[in-house]
Amino acid sequence: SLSEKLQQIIASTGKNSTLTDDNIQDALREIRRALLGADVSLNVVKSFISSIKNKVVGEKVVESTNPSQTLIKIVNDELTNLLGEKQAPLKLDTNPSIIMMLGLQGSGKTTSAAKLALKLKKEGKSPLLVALDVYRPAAILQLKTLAKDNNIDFFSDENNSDVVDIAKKSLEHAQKNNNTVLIFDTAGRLQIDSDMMAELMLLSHNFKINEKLLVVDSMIGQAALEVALDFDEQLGIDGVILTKLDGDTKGGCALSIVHATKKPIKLIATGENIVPLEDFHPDRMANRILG
Amino acid sequence: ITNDDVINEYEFDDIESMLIKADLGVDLSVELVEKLKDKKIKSSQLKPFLKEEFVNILNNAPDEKLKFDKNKINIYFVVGVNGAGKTTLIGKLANKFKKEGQKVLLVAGDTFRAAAEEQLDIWSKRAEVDILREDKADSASLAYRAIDSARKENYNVVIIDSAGRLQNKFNLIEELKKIKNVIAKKIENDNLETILVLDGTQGQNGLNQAMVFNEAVDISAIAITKLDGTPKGGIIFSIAKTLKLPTKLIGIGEGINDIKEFNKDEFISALFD
Ligand SMILES: Nc1nc2c(ncn2[C@@H]2O[C@H](COP(=O)(O)OP(=O)(O)OP(=O)(O)O)[C@@H](O)[C@H]2O)c(=O)[nH]1
Ligand SMILES: Nc1nc2c(ncn2[C@@H]2O[C@H](COP(=O)(O)OP(=O)(O)OP(=O)(O)O)[C@@H](O)[C@H]2O)c(=O)[nH]1
Ligand SMILES: [Mg+2]
Ligand SMILES: [Mg+2]
Repeated sequence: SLSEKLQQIIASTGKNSTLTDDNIQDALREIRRALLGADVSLNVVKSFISSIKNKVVGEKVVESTNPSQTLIKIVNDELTNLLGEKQAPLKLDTNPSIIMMLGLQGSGKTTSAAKLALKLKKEGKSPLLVALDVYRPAAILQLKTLAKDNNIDFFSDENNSDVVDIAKKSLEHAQKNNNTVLIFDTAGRLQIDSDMMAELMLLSHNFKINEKLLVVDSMIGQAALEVALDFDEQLGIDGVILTKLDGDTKGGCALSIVHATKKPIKLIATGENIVPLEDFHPDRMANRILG
Repeated sequence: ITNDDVINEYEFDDIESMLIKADLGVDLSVELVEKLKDKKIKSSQLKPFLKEEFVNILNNAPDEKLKFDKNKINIYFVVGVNGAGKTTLIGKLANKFKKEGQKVLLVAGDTFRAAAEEQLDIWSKRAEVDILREDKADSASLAYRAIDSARKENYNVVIIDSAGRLQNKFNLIEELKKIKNVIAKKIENDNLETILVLDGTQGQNGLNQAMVFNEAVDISAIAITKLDGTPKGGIIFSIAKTLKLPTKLIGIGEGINDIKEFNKDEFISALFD
């Protein structure tokens, strides 16, 4: 683990285990290696390391009686702070409110949409799942099945390939049906696909979307930084849902995304079964990344 | 950099950055840059040297194409984590074989996820091939029956879909072993390729995936998807180096024709783009 490696580095100087210029370099290199190994994007790692370096120099780690522990604590605290405040809530202050799920292919949007609906139901809202993925084979059936199996209201317009039109109809349906929150499930797309990005922008312009949530697979690699930045710059995201955290990936993308976009990770998914989405805890994520 | 100039420290950093950003992983990237330094590679030799290194790393794995013999039954068992692109890959592969005149049977082995069978069914219609699907069926028995059908009805390609599963889910991996054992026992003179589908956008966890899936069901081929996005899929290098698993297929889009046989030189050139 990182803390063991740091202990070894500091112990190896043999000089009453204090932190010297030499072993600070080695320690920083080890921290860098751990963060890259956890899939934190390179540019984010570089800026993180330089801020740690300043803290190490500034915080008298050198004089501490247990420098490796102090160092690990600085890293953990800095990581936790950067990962953002605990529980950034969903802003659903209009009636009805609209949440739009968006992101790369296979990241977990459809599954998370159903889980989000369950969470909202528990909070006394009346969610409507809206099938706006008109491309993927059986996408509408997938969302319809999840809705039906979990007693969630559902809207689709099966032979309509115009997502703006389907969305308009879903709003009318929501009014009649007294749904207070609409959850738009959209097709997976590449942030470099201008036609597909235009579709999201069209939805964004035609409707007041309270929450644009970027759904990210926690296993994502170095691309996390540019993907998040690109989606945010083109569309403006309000928050992130990190999925598949029941896996054993370190999930360093969490740091890349928050550090780059300054948008919060609002919710997390930890399994295939449809249960309410859970809150994001920055301290737990920090421990996981440094694991 | 002027031709034949010595590479300076900043330039070494740039090279290391490029490798890390391509998801090669920090250890392999550092190792390659150290090699460049040790051998005092000049900047004009840089690209050819790196290309050769990449080829050497990939050559740790057997240099093989996807197994196929038109006079045998060719069985492809497709596995991988959730959302990697298995079902879509199967649709593309089915289409390719059908266009080459083969008789293809798809097996809807994901009996768990919502609309999984329907999704594969739509692909079977697009590729104009047959599909074996049955509500509430057990995946292992579906695979068993599919191979029986293949013998009786002269299919020479059988492609078996499976539910996505994360590698740390012990019970799901055990289930996969069971399906593989059933297939393995049913094989007579047939070809079997066990394909691990890897999401090209993922990071270092891909090595762990490959390790666990390989240990569980003996992977014979890697298929890496979503390379039409910005990520480079560099994880296949440590998979070739550490596990000696060959990459045989790549997915480059969501359309039925967006599949290619893996080509080392093309893949390596793309790293420099
Ligand atoms: N283990 C696990 N699997 C998940 C989680 N979230 C989603 N999945 C699975 O990941 C796969 C992809 O999920 P989807 O909801 O279809 O993803 P999507 O983003 O809607 O995919 P596209 O619409 O094709 O872009 C499915 O097998 C889901 O069951 C999670 O938190 N944990
Ligand atoms: N851009 C791009 N998208 C792809 C590629 N391959 C698959 N996809 C998309 O990725 C998403 C997931 O694909 P699936 O085939 O459902 O993945 P899977 O592994 O079968 O998923 P589960 O069965 O849920 O585990 C779909 O939206 C596909 O269209 C590819 O090569 N490029
Ligand atoms: Mg979906
Ligand atoms: Mg599938």
